[in-house]
Amino acid sequence: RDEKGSDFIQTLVEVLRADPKADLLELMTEVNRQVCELDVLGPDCDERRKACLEIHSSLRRRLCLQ
Amino acid sequence: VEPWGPEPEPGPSAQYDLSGARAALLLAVTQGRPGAQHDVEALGSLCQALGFETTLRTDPTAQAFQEEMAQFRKQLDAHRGPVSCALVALMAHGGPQGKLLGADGQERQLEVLVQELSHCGALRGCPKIFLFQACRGGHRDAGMGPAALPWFRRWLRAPPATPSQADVLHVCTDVQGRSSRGPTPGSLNQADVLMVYAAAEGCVAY
Repeated sequence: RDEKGSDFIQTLVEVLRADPKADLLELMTEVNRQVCELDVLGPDCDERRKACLEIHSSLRRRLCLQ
Repeated sequence: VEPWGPEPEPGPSAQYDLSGARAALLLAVTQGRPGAQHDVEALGSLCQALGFETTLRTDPTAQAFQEEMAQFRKQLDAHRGPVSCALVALMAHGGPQGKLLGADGQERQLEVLVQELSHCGALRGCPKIFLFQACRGGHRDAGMGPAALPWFRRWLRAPPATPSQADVLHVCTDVQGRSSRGPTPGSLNQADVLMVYAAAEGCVAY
């Protein structure tokens, strides 16, 4: 986050900008896929770690922002 | 009798009607979170590109988190034309069990903030998107590496480590942590919500 922002927000922005017409729930799955692929070095931590999003949805329809 | 309000249009292609106004609220604690400004700028720019009227507040106290949510709800309810979608991004330090820390170090419960919009009349039946960029505990996930695979799969191809919480689909028939009595007839407070957390419960968000 120190250098370019958090993995989640930066990946989300990148994925939504690339395909804003797609269903948001599918885009979030893609964001999660990309975040899960990253190896991260957190503060006070020398070993590589993993992160995974958690997505809760009670949407009743497809949600396409464009 | 339709106790849950209008049914969505049938068919897999049914979409939310987003022809009305869209509003976004970005609340970000940047103090003690180096680089958080990059997220604020990127998300603010995206929201504007997607047609959201965007309100940004940086370094809110715990109390201000709640006040800003209440103000946002009031603005939406007072909006002249129809509102079709709301997006709220909460970016701060956080802890387990839905704790969010304001710039003053005081805590607020995420659930309380989310519920503020659940009672927004202008958003009834409209999608409400919540993005949470915050830690949810101190656990650092080392992932499940090739050692967790059968020997023949390791021999064939060693895939990269996967987060231990990945690839889980959890379907609930009731809303977790809420009253089992269900919503008031004529409304559906917990429907039409998309919440995305940057980390699994108990884990660090990077």
